[in-house]
Amino acid sequence: LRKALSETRIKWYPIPVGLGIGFLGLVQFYKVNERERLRRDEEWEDDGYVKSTGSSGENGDRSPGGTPKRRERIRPSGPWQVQVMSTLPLKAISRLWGKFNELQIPYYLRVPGFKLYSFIFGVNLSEVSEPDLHVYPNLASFFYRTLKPGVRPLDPNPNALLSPADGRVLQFGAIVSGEVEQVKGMTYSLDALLGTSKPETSPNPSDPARIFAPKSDNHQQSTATHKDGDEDVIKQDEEFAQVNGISYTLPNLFSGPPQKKPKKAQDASTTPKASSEAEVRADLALGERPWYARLTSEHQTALFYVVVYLAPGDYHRFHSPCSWVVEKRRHFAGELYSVSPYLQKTLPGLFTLNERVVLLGRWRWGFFSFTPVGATNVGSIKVNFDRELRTNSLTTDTAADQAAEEAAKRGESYGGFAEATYEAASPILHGHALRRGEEMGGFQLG
Amino acid sequence: STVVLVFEAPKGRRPSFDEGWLGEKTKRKGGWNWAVEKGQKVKMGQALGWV
Repeated sequence: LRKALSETRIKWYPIPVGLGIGFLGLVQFYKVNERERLRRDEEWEDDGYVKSTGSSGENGDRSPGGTPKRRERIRPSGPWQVQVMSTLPLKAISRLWGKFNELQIPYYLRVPGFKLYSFIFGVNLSEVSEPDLHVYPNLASFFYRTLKPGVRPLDPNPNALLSPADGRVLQFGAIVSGEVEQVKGMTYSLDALLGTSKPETSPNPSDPARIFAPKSDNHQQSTATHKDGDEDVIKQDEEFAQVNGISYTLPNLFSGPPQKKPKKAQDASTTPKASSEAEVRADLALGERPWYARLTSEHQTALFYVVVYLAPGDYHRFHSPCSWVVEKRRHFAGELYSVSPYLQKTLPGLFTLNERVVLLGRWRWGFFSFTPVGATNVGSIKVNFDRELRTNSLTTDTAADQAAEEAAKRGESYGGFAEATYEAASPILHGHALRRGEEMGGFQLG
Repeated sequence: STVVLVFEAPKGRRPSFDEGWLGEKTKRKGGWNWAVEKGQKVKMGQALGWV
């Protein structure tokens, strides 16, 4: 080696100019590409999306304006369990789980199977309405069981707010600065949970694919009409919307004359009976006193919240906690993470990520909202008085993607939810009336 | 699965001057009261709170 190094004659040659230019061009190209990628990432985060890797590619599948073309899956930050979970196709798993649980169980395996399930998850079989467990053909039907009449007596206090379901109270309190405190001090915005005041309307209620259709012209006209009106009222509206994150007008909120809404009713499958409507009307005390009477210091109100967690063995139908009127619903087709207390501790803003149905309305003291949040095992949320609602559905997911894409084409941001109103259910109450304790719907497997 | 309720309820009225301003009497009266504790198991129809 020494001999070769010392005795070999070194001969220098000039590098071809083309090769040098090519090298410098490659370096420059790499630099520009990297700079562009960083700029796109910043825009991506500004749009409220978390950068995803993999299939979306470097271009991120976005329109030239930087707006995402597709409803991108949000990758939450958190410990490794959360990271692993965020990579899984949770909605597909949930649907598969639902299909699996709809398989018919052999007749002679039903009773031992359901008794084993009850033993593991603590189901009280003496409360089940159907004493013969053979009647339930599969786990899905057993899971959505009904209870014997009278086993869940309602609290006699008419001013009490009832628990909507069997479960465990995870958190409750008052809402300060529009934020709901989650377990372990994690907070999330009320806007993120219930949606902002710019909903996506449904021009054709009968078509599920149109649920995620863009905002209609009627809504814009309505906004313009409001602006032409009394300036003070608009200011009050805006102030309240900022506080509560919901576009409620003051007269509407405080039991005054309801505002005419331009959106079409989504569904009024079951018109409430006259008796229940009268009962709810009496309870809401509509028209008995002017709305401004509620603004005195004696009647100052605040926003409160409570989170009730339903374990797998619990009765999975939910009931109305009070007499109230549901005016609209918002369906957020999000993800389906588990909502176990452990994950609620480790994953901040879990309720704002998961698929949920937000029912907005009013009760005798003002604003009232009821939000069932889905989970991986129970992704299907059923609302009895809303036949159009489809949760954990591939159709609605695709429609949401299309709506996001259309919004991107128009240069608008996608609100993330589909909204429908229940005005047609009752022309007097402008919503669907619910009595306290009345069954509203439930969670189904998958 | 989880159910989240967000609602408006009265905070209660402030005690009058005659009722006093200090100690326990400073608490608002006639407002919202919770009937549950964190982690408590509840049954459907049980009171979560009252006005």
